[in-house]
Amino acid sequence: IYKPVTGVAADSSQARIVVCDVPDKPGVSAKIFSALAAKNISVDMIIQSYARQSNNTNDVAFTVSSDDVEKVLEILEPIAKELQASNVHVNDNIAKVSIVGAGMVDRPGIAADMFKSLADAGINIKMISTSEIKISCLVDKQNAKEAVKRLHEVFELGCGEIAEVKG
Amino acid sequence: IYKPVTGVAADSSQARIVVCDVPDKPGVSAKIFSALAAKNISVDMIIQSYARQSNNTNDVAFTVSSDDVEKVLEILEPIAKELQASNVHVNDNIAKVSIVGAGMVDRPGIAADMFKSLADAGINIKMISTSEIKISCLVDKQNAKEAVKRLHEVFELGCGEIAEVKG
Ligand SMILES: C[C@@H](O)[C@H](N)C(=O)O
Ligand SMILES: C[C@@H](O)[C@H](N)C(=O)O
Repeated sequence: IYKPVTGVAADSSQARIVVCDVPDKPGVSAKIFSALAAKNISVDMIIQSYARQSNNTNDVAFTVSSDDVEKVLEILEPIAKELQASNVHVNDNIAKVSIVGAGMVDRPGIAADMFKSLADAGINIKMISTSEIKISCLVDKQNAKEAVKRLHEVFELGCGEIAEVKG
Repeated sequence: IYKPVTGVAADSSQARIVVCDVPDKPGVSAKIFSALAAKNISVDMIIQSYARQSNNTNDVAFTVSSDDVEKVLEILEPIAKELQASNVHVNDNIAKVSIVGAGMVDRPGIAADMFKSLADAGINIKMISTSEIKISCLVDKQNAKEAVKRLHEVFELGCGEIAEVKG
């Protein structure tokens, strides 16, 4: 049978960092990520959503290896000050759970199925990021195993298809 | 020469929809996207960032074809009411600009280069979403052409490598 989803992956080695309430104007993200790149910090997910209408600020969120968190906070301190960020928020208790598959592009219900299977397990989705062939959700670290098990069942993947690799 | 970025794409056929201030608890995203899937609406990007600490609500943002906006608003109306969303915000003046390349994974500076080239052109980044091999930014529709031109230069792509396809 044809399966739109061909793999499930979980990665609990990362931490989420959010630079909160930065000005939503050109150059701000360039400043944040250039500073990190200059110190050779590898960033995995980058997520920026809708700007708060009221004061035209926005939050820039990203994930890095948990091992890099201290270094990242040092690098960001002067940048956050300069940008007048309200806070640099760190959450180390996260896991990225992803489903992958080239067949997802034309099937509208795949994301809904993923979200439903996490909801049925009582798992809160802390962040979402998608591309054509991959949907990633951040969940609390303690939910990663249960999430992978549920996704494995919902998308009918044989045991061999769980890729417990970095997502 | 080895190029980490192998293509630039722009897609101006989409609109961004944000369901604002929904409860940040399990099942909410499942409800929103199941309703859309039931009516066979194809969703492209889905982005949910960090929950506002104050009242534990969050915004769920996604993009759909501009042709589907009216249908989507009809489908979401009862859902937004049930979830007590503060607003369903539509922005039709957007373009998704993406860079793709399998070589990006191990190079920390690629995202920074992309953001810098948009900043140098005075282009504001309205949303960001990444995967290992792709970085997508939403910009105002009128900036799409300039963004693609700048990215083409920064990543030294020959003219033939611009993929003006749906990103
Ligand atoms: C918030 C940040 O992304 C800003 N909009 C920028 O373009 O850099
Ligand atoms: C906001 C929404 O994503 C919620 N956290 C959920 O899990 O469905």
